[in-house]
Amino acid sequence: MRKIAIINQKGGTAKTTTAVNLAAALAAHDRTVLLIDMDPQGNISTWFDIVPQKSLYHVLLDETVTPEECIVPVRQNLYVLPSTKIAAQAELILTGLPGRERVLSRKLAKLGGYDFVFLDCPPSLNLLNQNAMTYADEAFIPVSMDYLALVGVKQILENLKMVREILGHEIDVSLVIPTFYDRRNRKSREVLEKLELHFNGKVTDPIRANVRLAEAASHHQTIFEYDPTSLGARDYQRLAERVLAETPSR
Amino acid sequence: MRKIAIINQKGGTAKTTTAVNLAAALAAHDRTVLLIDMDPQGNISTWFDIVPQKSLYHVLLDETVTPEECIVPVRQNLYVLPSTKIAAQAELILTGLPGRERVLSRKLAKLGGYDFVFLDCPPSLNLLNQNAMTYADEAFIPVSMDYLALVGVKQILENLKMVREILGHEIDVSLVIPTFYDRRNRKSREVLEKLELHFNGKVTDPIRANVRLAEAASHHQTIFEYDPTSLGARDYQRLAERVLAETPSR
Ligand SMILES: Nc1ncnc2c1ncn2[C@@H]1O[C@H](COP(=O)(O)OP(=O)(O)OP(=O)(O)O)[C@@H](O)[C@H]1O
Ligand SMILES: Nc1ncnc2c1ncn2[C@@H]1O[C@H](COP(=O)(O)OP(=O)(O)OP(=O)(O)O)[C@@H](O)[C@H]1O
Ligand SMILES: [Mg+2]
Ligand SMILES: [Mg+2]
Repeated sequence: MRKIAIINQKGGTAKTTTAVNLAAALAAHDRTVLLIDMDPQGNISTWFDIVPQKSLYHVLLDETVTPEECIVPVRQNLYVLPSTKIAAQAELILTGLPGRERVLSRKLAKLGGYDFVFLDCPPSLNLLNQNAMTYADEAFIPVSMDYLALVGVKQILENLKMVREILGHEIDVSLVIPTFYDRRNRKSREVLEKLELHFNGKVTDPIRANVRLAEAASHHQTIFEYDPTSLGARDYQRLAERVLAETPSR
Repeated sequence: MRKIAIINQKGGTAKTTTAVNLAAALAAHDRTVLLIDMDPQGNISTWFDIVPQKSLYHVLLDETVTPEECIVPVRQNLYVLPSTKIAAQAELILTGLPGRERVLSRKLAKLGGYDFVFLDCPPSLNLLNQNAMTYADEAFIPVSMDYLALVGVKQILENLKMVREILGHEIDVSLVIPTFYDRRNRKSREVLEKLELHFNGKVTDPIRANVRLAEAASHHQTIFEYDPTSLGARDYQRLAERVLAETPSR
């Protein structure tokens, strides 16, 4: 079971779009995939049009609730552990708990039966993110093709280092995923070059800017349902193939 | 002195881009403007290429430090109170303090001498943002032309309501600023229509999608310095004129 945090504290770099479409592509390849929404914005629930009863908040703070009770099937082979805005309260309550950075990994210790678990992380440097980073073994980092996002990458690497050194949990960057790529735009090419220089072979083929990706969310569909021939569908399909190629066989 | 939070917990809606360019346009109109960076990402400092000595963290948590010591002039009539990544620690320390939502307004109580104070807020629902909301009297909400950002607007209104009702501080939405607008794109027009329906006269003319705005940041320039004839420069100029028209004369 691969446990992967999709994380970048810079806002709007396509974390949720990557989480949903990559998970959907892998599910279509007959892998069982769980999406955990770590973000109180609850964009995963909005995307799949689910109104959660029990959510991340209950998993973290209610000893009587198991993760399995909160998990909702949304497509074949694709499941969601949703979040709601009360998860923002979890942040304040967690602060006072012992082992506050590891509550999620304690609660999900027995969770199994999936090929992939993806955590869609909020754009922040908070305890919810630390909980995601101490549960996941790997990080995928979507980076949009802009200067402020590029500058933010250094920050993520420091956060992961902190998790390794101070919290004693091994998590590494597996993939860096360029998003909103537009090859006609010099800035896009420059940012991509810098990422490839810095991360060597970990940088995937870029996800191109494609308005169909944004439209799919408003139709509560994955890109494969909304427009399977679009650039967005092809790019996320290619990303899924790369992830599968790097996944040890079961 | 107008105290205005530029806020939206959805990531990447152009909060920082709006804060920098609107502040610059008003400074060029001979108003004195302070930009407070509430975001541990420190994108305001990155934009103006400043390496802060003292920052928001010290203002919030160090009783011996005054705000004036941390404020840096960056352009004529334009000043910055910078943030650094240690502000993320402030979040955890603030949690344990009495009156934790109002530490900023306590610390800035004597701050004066500016026509405008803008707070560039992080994309989250945390204590730093609550501190911004109990200091500011008004909120400007940049909303990008996409479905997830539109859904997120409801959340901001609830947060502001919480500040009014639970924390007893009056803060209202003054302006809703559509960003990344592309009139060729149906989604843009639809989102803009929905905003105008919901917010009546508070929705400004849109800020159009314009790559020059993104390029300006990497050159550490405002849009007026980088490309004064660009769409971005014209749109932020028009926004500044609207803000000035609605500002009681001194
Ligand atoms: N490749 C792309 N081309 C065009 N639009 C995209 C692309 N990827 C994402 N988007 C759109 O950009 C917006 C931001 O994407 P998304 O919400 O996935 O980012 P995020 O990193 O999850 O944001 P947050 O920081 O708020 O969690 C959304 O409207 C989404 O539909
Ligand atoms: N109108 C626009 N047209 C094109 N690019 C833009 C526009 N406004 C902002 N950008 C670019 O989009 C990216 C996101 O903008 P910005 O960082 O200002 O958003 P933000 O809301 O402050 O993000 P965060 O949620 O991380 O604080 C930046 O690279 C910026 O340069
Ligand atoms: Mg997201
Ligand atoms: Mg910002």
